[in-house]
Amino acid sequence: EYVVIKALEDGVTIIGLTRGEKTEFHHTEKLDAGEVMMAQFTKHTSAIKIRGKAEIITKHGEVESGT
Amino acid sequence: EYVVIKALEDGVTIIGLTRGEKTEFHHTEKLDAGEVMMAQFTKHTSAIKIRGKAEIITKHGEVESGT
Amino acid sequence: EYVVIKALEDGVTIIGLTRGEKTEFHHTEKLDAGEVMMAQFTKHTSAIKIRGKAEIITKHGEVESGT
Amino acid sequence: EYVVIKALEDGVTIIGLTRGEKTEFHHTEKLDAGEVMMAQFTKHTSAIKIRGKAEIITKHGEVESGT
Amino acid sequence: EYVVIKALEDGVTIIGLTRGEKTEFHHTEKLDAGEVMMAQFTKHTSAIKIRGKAEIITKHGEVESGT
Amino acid sequence: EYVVIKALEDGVTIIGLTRGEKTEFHHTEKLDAGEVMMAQFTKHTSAIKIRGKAEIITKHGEVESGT
Amino acid sequence: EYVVIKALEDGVTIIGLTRGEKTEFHHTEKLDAGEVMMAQFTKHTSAIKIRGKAEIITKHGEVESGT
Amino acid sequence: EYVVIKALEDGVTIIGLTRGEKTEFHHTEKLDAGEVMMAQFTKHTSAIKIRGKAEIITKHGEVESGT
Amino acid sequence: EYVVIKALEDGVTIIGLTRGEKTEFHHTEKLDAGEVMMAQFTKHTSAIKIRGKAEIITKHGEVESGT
Amino acid sequence: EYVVIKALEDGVTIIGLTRGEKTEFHHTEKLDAGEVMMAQFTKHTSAIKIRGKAEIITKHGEVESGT
Amino acid sequence: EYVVIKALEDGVTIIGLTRGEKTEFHHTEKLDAGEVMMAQFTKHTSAIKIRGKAEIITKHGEVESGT
Ligand SMILES: N[C@@H](Cc1c[nH]c2ccccc12)C(=O)O
Ligand SMILES: N[C@@H](Cc1c[nH]c2ccccc12)C(=O)O
Ligand SMILES: N[C@@H](Cc1c[nH]c2ccccc12)C(=O)O
Ligand SMILES: N[C@@H](Cc1c[nH]c2ccccc12)C(=O)O
Ligand SMILES: N[C@@H](Cc1c[nH]c2ccccc12)C(=O)O
Ligand SMILES: N[C@@H](Cc1c[nH]c2ccccc12)C(=O)O
Ligand SMILES: N[C@@H](Cc1c[nH]c2ccccc12)C(=O)O
Ligand SMILES: N[C@@H](Cc1c[nH]c2ccccc12)C(=O)O
Ligand SMILES: N[C@@H](Cc1c[nH]c2ccccc12)C(=O)O
Ligand SMILES: N[C@@H](Cc1c[nH]c2ccccc12)C(=O)O
Ligand SMILES: N[C@@H](Cc1c[nH]c2ccccc12)C(=O)O
Repeated sequence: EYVVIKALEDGVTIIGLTRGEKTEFHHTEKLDAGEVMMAQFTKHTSAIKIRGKAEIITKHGEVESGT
Repeated sequence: EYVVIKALEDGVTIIGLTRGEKTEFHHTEKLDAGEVMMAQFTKHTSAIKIRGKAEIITKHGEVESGT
Repeated sequence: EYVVIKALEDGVTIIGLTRGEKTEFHHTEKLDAGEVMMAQFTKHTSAIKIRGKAEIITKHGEVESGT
Repeated sequence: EYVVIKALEDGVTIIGLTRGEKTEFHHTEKLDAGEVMMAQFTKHTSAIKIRGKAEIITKHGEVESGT
Repeated sequence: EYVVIKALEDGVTIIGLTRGEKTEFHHTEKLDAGEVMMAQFTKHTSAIKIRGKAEIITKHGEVESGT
Repeated sequence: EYVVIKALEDGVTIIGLTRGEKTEFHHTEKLDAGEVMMAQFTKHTSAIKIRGKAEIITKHGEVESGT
Repeated sequence: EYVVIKALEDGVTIIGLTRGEKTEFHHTEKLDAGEVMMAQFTKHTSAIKIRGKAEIITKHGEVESGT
Repeated sequence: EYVVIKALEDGVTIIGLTRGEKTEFHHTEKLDAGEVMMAQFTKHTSAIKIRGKAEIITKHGEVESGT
Repeated sequence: EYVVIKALEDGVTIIGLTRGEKTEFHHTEKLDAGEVMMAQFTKHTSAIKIRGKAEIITKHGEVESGT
Repeated sequence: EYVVIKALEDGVTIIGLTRGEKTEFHHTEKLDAGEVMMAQFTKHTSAIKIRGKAEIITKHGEVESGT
Repeated sequence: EYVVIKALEDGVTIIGLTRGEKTEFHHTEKLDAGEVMMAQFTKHTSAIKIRGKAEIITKHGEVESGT
């Protein structure tokens, strides 16, 4: 399972939250406008949080983050 | 299996409920308007509760939380 | 496998029934109007009962509880 | 595999029949009008019987019990 | 795998035939008009026979028993 | 995998052929008009033969036996 | 995996060919007009040959044997 | 996985090629016009070659051999 | 997984490339016009190359080789 | 699971991010205009980042990177 | 999983990139116009790069390489 994220502005952040009893931020990836990241759920990542304006494509359809 | 949640206002909370005999809140993630979170069901999370106005996309379709 | 439940009034209850030889209530989660809960069938939960007015979305389609 | 049952009148009963060589009633859950129950087939339940007026949603479609 | 059977008259019988070298009747469940039974194929049941007027819903579609 | 057979006349026979090096008849089930049988392929049954007028529903579609 | 064969004339033969290094006929089943046989591929049968006029339904669609 | 082959003329040949480092013909089955063969890929057969005029039905669709 | 190849001219060659660290030709099968070959990917074949005019049917659709 | 990337300009970079507790760049592949790369998620790659103008085709649909 | 590549000009190259910590070219296959290659992802190949004008058919659809 992976999700596709395209930054629509500079400074979009993709945050990986830890799998397990504790839920913390283990990695933040910064994207500039136009950059695309495809990220899986993994042994270490069981939730993903996105800040800033981006197009997000998942198996359940598309959604746009940002205000 | 994961669900996609987009906050439509500030202060939306995504609550993870524990898997197992006891059902308790193990983590609460706060989202501000526009932020998106994708969260899996996991070894520690067998139910997810959402408070505040948000767009929720699951494999069974879309629903909007909030009043 | 999980189901999606959106409370359409205050005081909606989601009851988890135990898996195994005995069938008892092991947890009751209260939802206020607008709150959404996504709950899995698990090692401890093999049946789910809902009281009060709610929108219920499952893999077999939608149904509304309440009178 | 689970089925969704919405009671359309008071006193609907959902009966679990035992898995194994013998077939007996191991649990009867009573539903009042509007209440919804989602029940799995399990290690202990290999057949489910429904009495009274109810809407039943399964993977093979919908059927209404009762006369 | 389960099948859904709705009795359309009193006295409908659902017969479980044994799995294995021998084929015998191991259980007969009687349904009255309107009652619905959902029955799985199991370790002990590899064939199901239905007598009387009933609506039968399976993964291959619907058929009505009875003359 | 199971097939659904509805007898359209009295005296329809459903024959189970043995799995293995030898192919023999291990069971013959007689159906009267209107009776329905759902039969699986099993450890002991790798072929099924039908004589008489019946409606047969399989995953590949429907066919009617008999002349 | 099974195939469905309906004989459209008397004397239709369904031949099972052996699985393994050698390919030989291990069983021939004769069908009379109207008789239907459902036969699996098995540990002993990796090819099936049909002679005479018959309707053959497989997962890839229908074909009619015979000239 | 199996393929369905219907001979459209006499003398159609279905050749099984060996699985493994070497690729050789291990069996040739002759079909007369109208005869149908359903043949699996197996432990001993990893390629199948067809000569003569025949209708060939596979999971990827239909093709007719022969000139 | 297998592909279906129908030669549209004489002298079409189907080449099996070895699986593993090295990539070499381990077998070349010649087809004459009208001949059809169905070939699997196997323990020894992880790529297949086709020269000459042929119709090639795969799970991703059809393509014609040759100039 | 793999993704398909076609460079629409020179100097497109495809970056592999490490799987595991740490998230680092383990490989950068440069593509010139017109070149196509198909890349899997692997034991070592759990996220892929793309810079520059490219057409990206995934199981969730298409997206174009670059500004 | 395999991809289908048809060369639309002479000198098309299909490059296999190594699976594992290091990413290197382990094999380059040259195709002339009209030649078709079907190549799997394997234990040794976790990415495939294509140079020159070719039609590429994958499970996600078609794309044409080359400028
Ligand atoms: N550490 C949590 C992260 C998480 C996943 N899904 C969630 C839903 C709600 C809150 C937290 C989570 C877990 O692995 O389970
Ligand atoms: N602790 C419970 C949480 C839960 C999951 N689904 C539920 C449905 C109803 C009530 C509680 C639950 C469990 O793992 O089973
Ligand atoms: N304890 C029961 C709960 C149950 C599941 N499905 C049911 C259907 C009917 C009655 C009870 C049930 C079991 O695990 O099997
Ligand atoms: N005890 C039976 C219950 C049952 C399941 N399916 C049936 C069909 C017919 C009669 C009984 C049954 C069993 O586990 O097999
Ligand atoms: N005892 C038989 C019952 C059966 C299943 N399918 C059948 C078809 C025909 C006759 C008998 C059967 C078996 O398990 O195999
Ligand atoms: N005993 C045979 C029965 C059989 C299954 N499919 C067949 C097709 C043709 C002839 C016989 C059969 C077997 O298990 O393989
Ligand atoms: N004995 C052969 C039978 C066979 C299956 N598919 C074939 C295709 C062609 C020729 C023979 C066969 C085998 O098991 O492999
Ligand atoms: N012996 C070869 C047969 C084969 C299968 N697919 C092929 C494609 C091309 C050439 C030969 C083959 C193998 O098992 O791999
Ligand atoms: N020997 C290579 C063959 C191969 C498969 N797919 C490829 C793609 C490109 C180049 C070579 C290949 C392998 O098994 O991996
Ligand atoms: N090292 C991380 C890489 C990663 C995958 N998905 C992510 C989402 C967000 C941030 C980092 C990641 C992991 O394997 O889990
Ligand atoms: N050696 C790398 C090759 C690779 C696969 N997918 C990638 C994506 C980006 C960069 C490199 C790669 C690996 O197996 O993981």
